[in-house]
Amino acid sequence: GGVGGPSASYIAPKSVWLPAVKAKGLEISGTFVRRMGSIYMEMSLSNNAMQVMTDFAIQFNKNSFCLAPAAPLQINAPLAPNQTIEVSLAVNTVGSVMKMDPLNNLQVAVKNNIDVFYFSCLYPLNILFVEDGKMDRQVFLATWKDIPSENEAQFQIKDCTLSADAVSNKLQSSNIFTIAKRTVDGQDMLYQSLKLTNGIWVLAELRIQPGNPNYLLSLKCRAREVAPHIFQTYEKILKN
Amino acid sequence: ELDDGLDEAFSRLAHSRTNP
Repeated sequence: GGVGGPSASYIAPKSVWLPAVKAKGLEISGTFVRRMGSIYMEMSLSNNAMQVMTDFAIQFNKNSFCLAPAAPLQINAPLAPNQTIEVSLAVNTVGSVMKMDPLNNLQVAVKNNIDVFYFSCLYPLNILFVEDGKMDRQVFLATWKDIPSENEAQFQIKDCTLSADAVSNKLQSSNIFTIAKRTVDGQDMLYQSLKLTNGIWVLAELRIQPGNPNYLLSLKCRAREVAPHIFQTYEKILKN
Repeated sequence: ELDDGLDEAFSRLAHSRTNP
């Protein structure tokens, strides 16, 4: 949450990625954020073992959107038993590509002085929504026509009571841009665009009917498999 | 505001989507 403005994009709460029982006492919980155009993996590392932990390092497996650590994991002091530290790892998108199932799955290896540990986590696709994702209006109209209807996916966003303008503002904080708004038969139709870090564009039509808490989201994208993940991020952003 | 015909095009799109 927090106050409005361009830096208030949606951040999921931290979840446990590596339970201590699976990692000889090391517990890692984390989340992903996009801040000022950069992606960060924010983690809490807890030492639940009886010995000091040192020599931390992190690696990602190849993944769908080329996520890779932008720098080594910076942990400057040994992690004492019962100690927890917060770490923010800068992440870039110039790693190697390998399509994962699910698409947003990230396999991570973490080592310390005790052993090497592996875990998987899921990142919300909104960390990949770039700041220049506002499509030119003419290009939007042409692209919307050009993408065949087989590539249109529809989803219901349930139990949402925001106005069309509140929806636009909230989504824009997460780099989903409203290009046009029309009211037809009392329904607000928002035309929106976003662009992923790998250059994939997603076009959206969000239909809001007065008195109806269920919005209809139509997504058009040449890469069809991203649509369910985009829907999930719409839900999270709007319900946050 | 500059009328480049796009405002009208978006109106047509919205109408076509609500009354296919």
